[in-house]
Amino acid sequence: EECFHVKDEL
Amino acid sequence: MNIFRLAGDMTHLMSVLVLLLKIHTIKSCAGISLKTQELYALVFATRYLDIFTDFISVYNTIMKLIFLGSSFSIVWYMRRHKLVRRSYDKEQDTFRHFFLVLPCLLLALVMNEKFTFKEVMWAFSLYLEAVAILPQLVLLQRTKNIDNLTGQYVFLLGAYRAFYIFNWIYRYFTEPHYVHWITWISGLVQTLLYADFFYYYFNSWKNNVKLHLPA
Repeated sequence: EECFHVKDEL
Repeated sequence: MNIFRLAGDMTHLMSVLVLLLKIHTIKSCAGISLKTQELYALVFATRYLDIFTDFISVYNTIMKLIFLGSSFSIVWYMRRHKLVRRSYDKEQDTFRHFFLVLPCLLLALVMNEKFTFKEVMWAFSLYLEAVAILPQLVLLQRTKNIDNLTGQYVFLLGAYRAFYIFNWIYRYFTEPHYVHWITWISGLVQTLLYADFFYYYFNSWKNNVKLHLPA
């Protein structure tokens, strides 16, 4: 499973 | 963090500061679309839902607070401040932004990374940000003389997302698994919407004439 998208961008 | 993303965030910050400077110092919002400002407040409100739950970095949190605070205070200024609201041309700023919000919401319900409230809201905020500038661009076409601060504001707002595109390209080639179509397509559409504005802005700067968009 693709690593969950951490929303690190603004 | 890479140089493109930092440049993008700084450009975005500058666009907000230019607008706050204009509204706060000369107490005027002439040429500024309240509809676009309200859409941006909604974009930040739906994108930064996790501001208190997921801590990324001090920088990230501070920037989120700045964007949230500035976008809501600009809406407040344009709606409530007795001096500023007088310079708001309500007759010209007639773009029905509801017709932007609804399609973005429907699209977010269908196209998202995961069907959870936060993920749908996040996708919604990306789609909405891509089209949020439309009321402002329509207003610029209607108002004949575009003052420098307004022109600079729109230019910086468009430039920030262009920097982000370079950031996504950079991260795609340097980080495994970094594939986020929703972000990329929204960001590309957003930047393309500025294309003609950039064209006229660059020409007005090159020929040193007042920025004037064809009706």
